[in-house]
Amino acid sequence: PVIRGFSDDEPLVIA
Amino acid sequence: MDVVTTSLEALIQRATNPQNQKSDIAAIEAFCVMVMKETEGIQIGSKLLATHIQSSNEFEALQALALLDTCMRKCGPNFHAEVGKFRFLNEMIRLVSPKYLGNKTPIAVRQKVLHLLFFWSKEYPRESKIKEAYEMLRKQGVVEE
Repeated sequence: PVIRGFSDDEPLVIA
Repeated sequence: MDVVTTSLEALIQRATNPQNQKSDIAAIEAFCVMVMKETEGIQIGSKLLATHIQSSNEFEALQALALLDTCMRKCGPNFHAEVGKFRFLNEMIRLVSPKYLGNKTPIAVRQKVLHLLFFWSKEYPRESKIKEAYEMLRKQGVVEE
């Protein structure tokens, strides 16, 4: 299973 | 509400006040110092900036973008890293994207946002998400070459 790293960010919004 | 938040809020209100006849240099300086010196100053300051650049008052939004630009120049790599997150960049993207607020945002504000993103993508190459955001805006046709 992919261990989801804790990334304190969100995905890029597409304009 | 903690003292850092209330102080930063008071300072950004002064620095971006639509009634300003000229830049409130003291408030701008004090805001940058607090952002750098206080714990959580970067997180609180960047959140306040994200809010104020979306002001429906064009002059307030432009002064907030100028304050953001000043913080990028003065507050160092930790501030660059905070602005270089999609969480912050998305606020700027929504301002210029016709899918979000783009059509309501004054043209001067849209142009300033795009100029800042372009300049930062060159000035802060380590913040690769800034470049990624700018390239996306170009691909989506939001940026006229």
